[in-house]
Amino acid sequence: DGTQPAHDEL
Amino acid sequence: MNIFRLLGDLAHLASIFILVHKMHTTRSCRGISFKTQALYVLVFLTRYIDLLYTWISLYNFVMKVFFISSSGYILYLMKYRFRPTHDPSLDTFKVEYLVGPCFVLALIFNYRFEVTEILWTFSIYLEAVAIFPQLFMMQRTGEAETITTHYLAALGAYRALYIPNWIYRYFTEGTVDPIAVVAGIVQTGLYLDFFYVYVTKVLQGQKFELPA
Repeated sequence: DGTQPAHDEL
Repeated sequence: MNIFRLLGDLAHLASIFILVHKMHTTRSCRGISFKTQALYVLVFLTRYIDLLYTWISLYNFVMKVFFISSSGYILYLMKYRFRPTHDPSLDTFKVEYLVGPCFVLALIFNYRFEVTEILWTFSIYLEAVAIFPQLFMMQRTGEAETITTHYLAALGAYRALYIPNWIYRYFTEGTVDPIAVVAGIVQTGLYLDFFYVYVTKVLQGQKFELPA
């Protein structure tokens, strides 16, 4: 699913 | 990683060190809302549950472990070590008014209807408003120790610095995270009033006092 932002922040 | 995000994370780290330093040097947690600090523990536990199944980077891992453990340590200090210096009669904001609506919002507005995704979304919404009990407490007492205002300024700067980070990421990577962005703007907005008094009073060497 490419629409979901990667949760790569804090 | 860009400079805004790095500075934001460093401001977040700084805020925690300032808070712990304040408690140790004054041997007191006076003026600090236990409820706000407890909400941060809930925020970190629900957001960083991905520690169990995702690897992003060493930086990301270390920071997440630090935020979970330091927030737990702060609760311990307030609940046990400096308990007599905490006055619950000043810390009266009803946290259920924050936790309930944030959870409902997370159920409605999320990227995917999955347990971990809903917990992540919940943590984003809750973080945006977790400062309310702290601000409410200062509103009641009408003042704050200078060190407490430094803590709040660093904490507010953290999410404010994430905003240029999101703008930067939009232009360099084409990525947008609408949930984080909207909540982050709300979160920063809640500090505007405080920032105004901080800059015009505390940074000029005056005490943080709200007009009666």
